[in-house]
Amino acid sequence: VNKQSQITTFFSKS
Amino acid sequence: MLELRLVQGSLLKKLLEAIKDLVTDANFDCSATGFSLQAMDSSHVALVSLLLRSEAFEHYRCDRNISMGLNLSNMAKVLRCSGPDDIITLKADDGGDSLTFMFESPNQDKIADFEMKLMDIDSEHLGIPDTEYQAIVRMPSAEFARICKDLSGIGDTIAISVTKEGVKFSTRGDIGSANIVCRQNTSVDKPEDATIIEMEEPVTLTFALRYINSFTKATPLSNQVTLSLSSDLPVVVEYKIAEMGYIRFYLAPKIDE
Repeated sequence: VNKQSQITTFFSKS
Repeated sequence: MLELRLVQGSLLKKLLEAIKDLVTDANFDCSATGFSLQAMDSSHVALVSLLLRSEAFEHYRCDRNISMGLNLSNMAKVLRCSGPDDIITLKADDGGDSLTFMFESPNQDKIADFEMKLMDIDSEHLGIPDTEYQAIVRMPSAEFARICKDLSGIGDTIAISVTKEGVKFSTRGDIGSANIVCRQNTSVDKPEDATIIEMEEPVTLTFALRYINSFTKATPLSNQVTLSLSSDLPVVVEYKIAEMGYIRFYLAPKIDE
């Protein structure tokens, strides 16, 4: 099963 | 005081058409570097980052860094009132609560101004790390848009895999499956028709096709699109705007559970 990841998992608040 | 005069006003119009369906409200930031925006879609799956460098403008006055919150669908409506060859000037006063768009026809026989109210938008700015990508594909943007549109008739996801054979776009759905392979091709008359594949390591990533399809609304901005891919990282879909800037879309991959 493919689960959609989120951008915020990879990039953090600057 | 902010005053930005963009001779090629259609660029701004094309930028808004490219992002208005992905992002509802966003802050445009203006600094000495240029006019920029970073925003995520409502489900935080995609991020758009765009920049029009100050050099892109015939006149660029930005006395202090300013962030202007706007509803993008309304801004697109305003920009649609400009002619294809109009010069667009953006004006705002320090501490003001509105942004004025002025449209001048090329021969100066028609001048229109539209004022839009600014909004307070709470947005988190994300740091995008500099990454060496495992594979970078440059190809004609119209070809990429065509492939994404064709595949979206078959399935909901797109697998992009880069090997030494080329770049393969695949999907699968109820009616069957599809694979489209593009090979490196540099023997073209015009550089914008080339497909160039730089690969450090083979990579395969799967994405929601509806987002990629939405990114291809930026196709009128550039003849070429660049896809940067690394395992377990968001893909970057970039349209360069001549020497003037870029629009980059980041899309989080589907991950095997």
